[in-house]
Amino acid sequence: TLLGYFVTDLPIASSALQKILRFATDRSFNCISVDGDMSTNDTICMIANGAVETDEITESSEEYEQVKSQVTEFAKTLAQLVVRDGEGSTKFVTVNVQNSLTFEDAKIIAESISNSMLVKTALYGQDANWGRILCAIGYAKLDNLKSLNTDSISVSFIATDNSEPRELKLVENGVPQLDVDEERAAQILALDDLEVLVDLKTGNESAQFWTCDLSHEYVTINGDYRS
Amino acid sequence: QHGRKVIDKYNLYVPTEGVFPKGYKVGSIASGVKKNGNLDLGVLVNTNTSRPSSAAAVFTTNKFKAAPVLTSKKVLESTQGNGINAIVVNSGCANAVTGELGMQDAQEMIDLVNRKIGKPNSTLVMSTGVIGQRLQMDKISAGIKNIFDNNALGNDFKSWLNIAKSINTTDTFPKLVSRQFELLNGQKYTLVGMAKGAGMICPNMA
Repeated sequence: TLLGYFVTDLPIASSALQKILRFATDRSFNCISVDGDMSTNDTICMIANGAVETDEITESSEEYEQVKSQVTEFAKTLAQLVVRDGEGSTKFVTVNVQNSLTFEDAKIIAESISNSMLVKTALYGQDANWGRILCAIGYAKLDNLKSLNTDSISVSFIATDNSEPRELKLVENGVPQLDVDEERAAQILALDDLEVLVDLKTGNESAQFWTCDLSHEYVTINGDYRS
Repeated sequence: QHGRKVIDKYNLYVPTEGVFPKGYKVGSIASGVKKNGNLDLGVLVNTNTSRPSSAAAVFTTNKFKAAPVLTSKKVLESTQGNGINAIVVNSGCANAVTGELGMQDAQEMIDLVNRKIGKPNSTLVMSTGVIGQRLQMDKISAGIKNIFDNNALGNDFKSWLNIAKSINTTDTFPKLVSRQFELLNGQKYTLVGMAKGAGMICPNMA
């Protein structure tokens, strides 16, 4: 279950607060996956008590967009900590889907990769199994295939430690890179933080999801929860 | 087997200090619901009286919404998010799939806190833990009374860290983030946030 709350001393009108929280959640807590399960209790709430002496923030305030953006970045930080916990996880993985025709399609594809148990076990085992990533993209529950062109899609692992080459291409314009540098792949997959980049080249929208690997520890913890 | 390693997440991700917003106090206690004796009940109270507070929330879209989800939703709908001054959270038992009795238990948690802060319809409730078991209300009620009657509410770092711990279940570390921001007009404000979650995580809240 995900529970969380933010509190602030800023005065924010309740309708503006609801919009800010909804916007922030859609880009943070609604973009994380540890195991693909949705709880009966997931709740994020926010209180603004107005202890700071300043004008109340409403949707028409000059500061509204700024506060919305600050709350969103803050929410991302907190949401990412949940993934970093991940019940025995050893890797924090950013799934970045870019150049999609729509934001919704980018998010659905990112979520599909993030929820794949086989992608997650491959990440745990540090296996550069790009086939499982493509497979998860292929069964993503898209309404139609306008964002997904099998001739233009590229998939890469991205190193997060500033080492070069930063990008290791696995599939380029729909063509698998059969001579993948396995040594470099092993180096990237050994990092605690990873990025999987999917470039759809069908539009300009992008979405990020944060996920983790699936470890033996996860099974140990969840095989014995009620006791 | 390459992946097997131990990461000291507590040291990596848990802060040792923080900056906290004005006008809030928090308290937590081990009520006894968790079998291991860990903190399992937390209360957050708004103490600012300079103007009314506002609140908002997003909830699970799971069809089997737990009693605290339905109850908090009802509070927010009836108040339009105005005048919410407290949050009470328990861990160890989710009060989910508990029917009408579970609804009564969630409401009782809210009523207890409302009475203690002297404001009706002013509290949100959250629960997390095992699904399909009733709350041990004797322990929860005693815990809430204990926090208020012993004035166990504070606004120091330890109080905030402890309330973050009190909402944990199988989490390997408490998730507490605090930060000060500056508006375009130069006014500074503070945000503090805490979350719990380790498994059963792929929320789609609305």
